[in-house]
Amino acid sequence: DVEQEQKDEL
Amino acid sequence: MNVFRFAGDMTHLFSVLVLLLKIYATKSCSGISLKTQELYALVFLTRYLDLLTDFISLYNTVMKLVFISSSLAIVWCMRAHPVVRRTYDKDQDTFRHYTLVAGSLVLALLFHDRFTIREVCWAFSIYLEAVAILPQLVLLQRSRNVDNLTGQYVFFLGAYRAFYILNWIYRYFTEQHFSRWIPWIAGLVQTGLYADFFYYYYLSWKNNVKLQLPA
Repeated sequence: DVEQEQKDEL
Repeated sequence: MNVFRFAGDMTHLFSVLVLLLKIYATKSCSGISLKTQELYALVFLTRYLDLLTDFISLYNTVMKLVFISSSLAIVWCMRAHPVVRRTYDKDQDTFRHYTLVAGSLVLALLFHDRFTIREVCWAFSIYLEAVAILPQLVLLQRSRNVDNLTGQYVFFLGAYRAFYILNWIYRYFTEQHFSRWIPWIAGLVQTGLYADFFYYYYLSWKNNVKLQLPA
């Protein structure tokens, strides 16, 4: 399971 | 945050301000698609669920709140404001926008990062945003006279999408930020939808004539 990328865009 | 991302956010914010200004100053929403505005409200409400769980930055939080509240305010104005709602071109704004909602929901259920409510909602909001401008573009095409502010509103929305693509390209090379394929494809589709509009916007600007889209 890959570390989930943070959704830092709008 | 790089300059493209910031420029994208600012043009997005600017498009909202232009729209609010148009409605406030002219007390009219003629030429504006309520269907598109409702879709955007749904886009922001489903995408920014993370407001309740994550904190990324003050900037992110404020912008999210601005987009949610402004889209709801515009929908409210067009539906309920005693003066503004009478200027709504209801008969011309006939796009079946629920088909876009249904299609985006099916796509989100099929293609998402993880099968959780939040991730499916997020994917849904990405797909829906990609096509949410369609009712507005159809309405623009039907309106014989597009007023300047309405034209600028769509122009800034398109610019926002174009800057986001530049932002992803930049991040891809500088941060190894592999913005997943879901926003990439949806973003390209979304920006492509504006290509036609940009062309006619450019012509009207160059020739200094009122914007009119061919039927």
